[in-house]
Amino acid sequence: DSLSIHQLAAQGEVLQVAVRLSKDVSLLSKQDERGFTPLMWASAFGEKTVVDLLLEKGADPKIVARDRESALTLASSGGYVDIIEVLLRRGVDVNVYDWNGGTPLLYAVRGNHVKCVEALLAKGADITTESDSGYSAMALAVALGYKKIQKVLEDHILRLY
Amino acid sequence: SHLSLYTSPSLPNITLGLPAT
Repeated sequence: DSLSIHQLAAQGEVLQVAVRLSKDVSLLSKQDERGFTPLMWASAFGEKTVVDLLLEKGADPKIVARDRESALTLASSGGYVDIIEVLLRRGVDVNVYDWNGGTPLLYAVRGNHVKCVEALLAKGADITTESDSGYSAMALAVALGYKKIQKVLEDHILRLY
Repeated sequence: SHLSLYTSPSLPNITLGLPAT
């Protein structure tokens, strides 16, 4: 039973996470060697119940890791729309970027996660942002041949103008 | 009990395998 708070969060062990936090609430913001918090681990592995518990206990969703990874980008990359929505309701920056020039929208497109793309666009994701390698969300969808994503992006652009 | 450990989360390279723009 010596799993770290990060492993417990990732493995969805919500009761054990609650017990650890009751003994040491500072674990909420404990960053591992790469700067990842328990909230980031839970978001990356789609553990919505743990995400809810950590936020309820006061975890800061705006913390970014060493390469500027965030709970939102990890949830977007993993395709966890329910976690994306709860994080956005907490006021995280929908356009947070990391050192790869990645944004939640670009990771959602890369993962072909249609519902995540829709949820991010609905909360103001910037469709013009490009990755370091110069790909916008649309260029990425076209290059990857993700037709549904392309359609969602086109419809969004039409709504904008 | 056997402890199974999850690997640390990581983000993919967004444009891996795509031509440079």
